[in-house]
Amino acid sequence: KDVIEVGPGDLKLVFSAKQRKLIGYINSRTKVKETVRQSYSFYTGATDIKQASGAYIFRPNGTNSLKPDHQALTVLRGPILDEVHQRINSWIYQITRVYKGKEHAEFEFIVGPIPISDGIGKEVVTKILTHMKTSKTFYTDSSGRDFLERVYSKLSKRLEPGSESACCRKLLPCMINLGMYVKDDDKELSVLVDRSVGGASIKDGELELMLHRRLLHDDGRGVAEALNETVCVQNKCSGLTIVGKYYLRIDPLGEAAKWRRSFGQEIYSPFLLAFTQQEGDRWT
Amino acid sequence: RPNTDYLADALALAQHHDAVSGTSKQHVANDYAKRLSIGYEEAAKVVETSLASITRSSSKTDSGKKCLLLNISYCPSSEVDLSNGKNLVVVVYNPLGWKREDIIRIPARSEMNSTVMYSFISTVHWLLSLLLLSYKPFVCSPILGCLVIDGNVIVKDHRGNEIESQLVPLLNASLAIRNYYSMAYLGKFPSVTPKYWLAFSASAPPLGLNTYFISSGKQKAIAAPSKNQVVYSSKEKQ
Repeated sequence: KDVIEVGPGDLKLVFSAKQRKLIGYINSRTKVKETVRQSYSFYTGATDIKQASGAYIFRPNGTNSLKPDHQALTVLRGPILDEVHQRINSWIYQITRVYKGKEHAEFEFIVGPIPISDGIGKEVVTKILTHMKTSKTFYTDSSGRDFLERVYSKLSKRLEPGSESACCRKLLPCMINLGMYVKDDDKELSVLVDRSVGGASIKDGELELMLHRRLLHDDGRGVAEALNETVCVQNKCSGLTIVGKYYLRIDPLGEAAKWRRSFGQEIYSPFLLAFTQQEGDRWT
Repeated sequence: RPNTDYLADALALAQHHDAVSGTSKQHVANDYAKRLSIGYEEAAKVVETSLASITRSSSKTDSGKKCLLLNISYCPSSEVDLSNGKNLVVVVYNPLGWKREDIIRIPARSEMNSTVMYSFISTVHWLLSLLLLSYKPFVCSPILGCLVIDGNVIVKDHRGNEIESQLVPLLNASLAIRNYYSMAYLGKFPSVTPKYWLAFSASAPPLGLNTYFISSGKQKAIAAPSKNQVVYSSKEKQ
């Protein structure tokens, strides 16, 4: 069948085998049920001399959505956790996990090396789309402290009139250190991250996180070189590959702050593990 | 000295938005990393000497081995071959002020590098051991040494009660990443590649410890707690 439900506990994620992606979120304990689509895309930045898109100035010149590869969607099920492996393309891989006893979804992403053989710098985002009516308002943390309200407006006031070309709206993603959330009349959708990323919500019910980027132009604001770091292994250099996680949860209105605060701390201070071996009663 | 001042300074510097978001020249990014690495090295000495004095062990070597990987369970010194009754002991420390339960995932591995040989041999041995009805997670053959078939391993808590665990196959992408990190940090490909994650639920009191024992298990009449995987792969044509 096309619809695959994943999750050993109250939380079920619904995947479409045909579209090979997430399409729904159901929590049988809190009775939350929401259409949730998750996808990847990348922005290409403006390259005109007057003001190129770069480290600080984000002037997207178009967005390219990435359809999951024809590779299979692989689901692993077990008593403790279920996993869904998706290969988005040759440089983006995602593992979605739902743990028994936990009511959030864990998304582990592996992005890179971002290809630049086409001569185009790319800023990679993952988008979470719902039908929530969020009136262009979203909330992002400020250095892990309070969540500040943000309202997305079409044009930034600071741009001198006439400098705006139709394609490139100045749209500065916020720096997210702990997470971001949106809410409507009865639900809150929260996303927590395990490192600083860019975050924005430019359409109702939609969140996007900028996970990784590789740029080929400088924006003339002080870095004075393109963000195009490489790593060399045995004299073969390639762009950076990043591995990270973010966590998604939808709660009834007013019940999400407790999870954001406590789980946010647990992301920042995970269990510390130490290993040793025991032979008989001798610990070594 | 040695003390952790240098690490503190390096961490303080790394709070700058350029360090947090990577919006800096390459040499500045390298400088942040270098300062953190120097600070780490010195802090590691502090840990070593203090562990040695706490455990009153004379030689420094007892105080454990250093592991530079982000995930220390990948380091060779944290690998234990569970044959001959050895246990892997996992100590879990909870740095937060409230009781927590979380899923621990550590890599389990097979002795063989080549999958073909591995799958061929294991099939033969698997059939043999099933015939002998004495399922063993290890089979040692004169030619190839011991194969960890990654079968039933048992996880017990500190009271000796068996807790539910699960073996999750480690699919390609994760392996690629694991090799990548080994190369990036150790400059060499890992000696063997893990084939599974062993997952189990661990809890720890506020600011407290807990200990878990992982040992090779015996097949039980009832389905073992770490059920084998049901793998579903949607194929395009279907």
